Amino acid sequence: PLQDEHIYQLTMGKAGFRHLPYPSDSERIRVHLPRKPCPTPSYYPQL
Amino acid sequence: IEDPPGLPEKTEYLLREWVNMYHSPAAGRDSTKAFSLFVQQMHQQGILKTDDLITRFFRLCTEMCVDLCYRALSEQAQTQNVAMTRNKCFPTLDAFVRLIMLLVKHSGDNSNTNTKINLLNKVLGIVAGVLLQDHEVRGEEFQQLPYHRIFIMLFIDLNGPEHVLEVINFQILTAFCNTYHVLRPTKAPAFMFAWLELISHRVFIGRMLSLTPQQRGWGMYAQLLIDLFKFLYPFLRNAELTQPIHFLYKGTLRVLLVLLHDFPEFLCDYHYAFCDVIPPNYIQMRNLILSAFPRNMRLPDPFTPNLKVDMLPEIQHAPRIPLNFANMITPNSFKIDLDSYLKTRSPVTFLSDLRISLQSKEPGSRYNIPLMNALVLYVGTQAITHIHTKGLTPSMSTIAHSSHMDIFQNLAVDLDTEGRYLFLTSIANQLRYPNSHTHYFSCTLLYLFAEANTEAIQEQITRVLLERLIVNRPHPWGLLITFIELIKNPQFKFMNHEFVHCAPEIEKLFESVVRSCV
Amino acid sequence: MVGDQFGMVGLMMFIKSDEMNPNFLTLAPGIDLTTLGLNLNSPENLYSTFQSPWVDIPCRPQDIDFHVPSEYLTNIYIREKLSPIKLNRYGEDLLFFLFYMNGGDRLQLAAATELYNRDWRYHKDERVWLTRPPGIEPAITTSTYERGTYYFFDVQNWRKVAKEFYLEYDKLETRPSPLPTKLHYNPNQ
Repeated sequence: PLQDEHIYQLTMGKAGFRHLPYPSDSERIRVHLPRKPCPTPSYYPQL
Repeated sequence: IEDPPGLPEKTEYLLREWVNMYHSPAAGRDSTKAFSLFVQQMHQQGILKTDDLITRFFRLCTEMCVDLCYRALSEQAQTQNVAMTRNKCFPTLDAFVRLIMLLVKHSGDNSNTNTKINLLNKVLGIVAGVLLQDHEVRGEEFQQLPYHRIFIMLFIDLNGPEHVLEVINFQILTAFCNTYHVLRPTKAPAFMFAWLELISHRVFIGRMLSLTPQQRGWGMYAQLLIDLFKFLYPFLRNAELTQPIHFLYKGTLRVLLVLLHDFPEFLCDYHYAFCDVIPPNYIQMRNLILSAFPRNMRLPDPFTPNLKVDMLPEIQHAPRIPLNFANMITPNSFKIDLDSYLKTRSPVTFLSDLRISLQSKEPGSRYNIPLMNALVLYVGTQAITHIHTKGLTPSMSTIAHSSHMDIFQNLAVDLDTEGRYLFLTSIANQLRYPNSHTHYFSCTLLYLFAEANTEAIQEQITRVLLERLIVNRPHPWGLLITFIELIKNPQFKFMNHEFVHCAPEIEKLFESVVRSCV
Repeated sequence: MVGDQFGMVGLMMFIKSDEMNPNFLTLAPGIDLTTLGLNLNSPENLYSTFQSPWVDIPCRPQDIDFHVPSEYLTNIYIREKLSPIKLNRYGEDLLFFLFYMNGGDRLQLAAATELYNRDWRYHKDERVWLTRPPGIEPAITTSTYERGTYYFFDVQNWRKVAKEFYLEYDKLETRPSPLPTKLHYNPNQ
């Protein structure tokens, strides 16, 4: 069975999961062409 | 001890000043002009007078940056405008980071690098301290944003092409690894997603595993992965995963795949330490690590008819294991008896006491798995040395009738099903790419199967091999050649065993392997 | 046979419980690791474009910070004075560049819309942009298809290539959807 500390870790992990980092959080601010992710048609090239 | 009166106000004024200077056109290249002006202001305000004031200044700045983020994040709860939050926070956070980088770069003179590194360790420690306190006080309201941004931008800034920083790069890496170890998921679980993002960032991996000479970053990076595996252990072992843990597990697999593809030698070197902290039932993740092999090695197809494993050139060479696993055999009295038994087959009670020695007092596990793993690898490596000193090479005949094999056969016979499963798992964890350990432990597993005095032993050997084969790829080369030998070699009469026919799908699976072998 | 979870029957039960209990992470057979978005056959290293453990696509080139001489960076003095981006003022070459370099981004949609306005059409099956050469009518035109010579934009060689083609109208993308106002900051969020 999970110990109390594991239950605490699960609870806090859930809190972290609600505020996931975004890829652009690891990149310098780009003034002119900031990322604006949005769903584009699947038949458009994604990569 | 409370801050001196007026210091918070002074700090807020200075931080605001710096942010404006950092973003002003007059800041100059890498903000150096702004910095030289700002340092004078810090002097005038007496901030740099004592170590204590500098410490308080950085803590107050960190807390102010954090507060700014929480205010912006609380507004985001209404607006849902995520970009807005980042646009509000990052200019201040990035300015604060640049100030830290410039202070580290310019503190002390260039010959005395200790001042620089001490300041960096201090600042990282302060940010980590604020994070841990925030984590504890806010609980589930904790947010990783400010800390993640500070750490990653500071790391990128300190790894720029600056000679002054290049000279102290290893100490910079060490400082960050220490900080990330302090903030490991078991200590700050609400920060764990940002934490894995930080340690898998392309610049961090590049520095730790590729650019740092003589692989000096490998041990520290391995420690961070062990921190991650230790966090996952209790949840993976129960296999009942919440969505966040499942998400973290998938993220971990992605990072391991990058390491398998780019740095297989790193996984080869530290496989032993990783297997100690990966739950036995997390087969695919363990297979991924055990499948790594040196890039300059070409693995013969395991299905090659009449493959002569013992003729492969690499099979004689011992794999690198930069870990003193012998030291993990405790207590010392047990190690002394073990060495004595290996040499002289005495004390004879050693074998009968073995099962007790391997029991664990840890809640939730009956056996001491790290001790089991260390014992198996230690006895196996001693056996290989022993065989080589006789001018022989490991084979089904040369490994037999030795004190080493006494121990393995005793464990196979004397342990209960759980203990035997863990023992056989320890052996199977050595079945990797062509090397002397893979060869010896492959022979050992086949020998234990051939010499088994009960079918249960043979069944459990089959179980340990099969559960590793039915998961998705990758599969370690040593596992495949062992299983193929077990099925193909008539000496083992494998297909005659009852457990091979225990269920139609199992029978079909074996037959498909037989067909691919034949 | 071994009666507990450490034998063959135990393994069978484990496999079956995986199937029955969705909460059980699929331990056997585990995850198909080729579906995690990493090109495991890539001759290049993966870490230098690794975007994040939570995202199954690598970094785009423009997402990776490289330390360049500060002279290369937009000078802080003129940063506020640069004219805003207006795609209707740019040549086709730049529009195609923005379209192919900004997968999954608002800019890709904007570039597609501008190309559409200039009578380029995106073929959803061929996944290529094409247009009628100016002044050349198709040899055959019906209500559902036409046949003739068209310019295709060849991404590999980065130029327009004339080609005979049997064009079915329903394979062409209609006007690209209007640009979203709400920004999904993070696709995987």
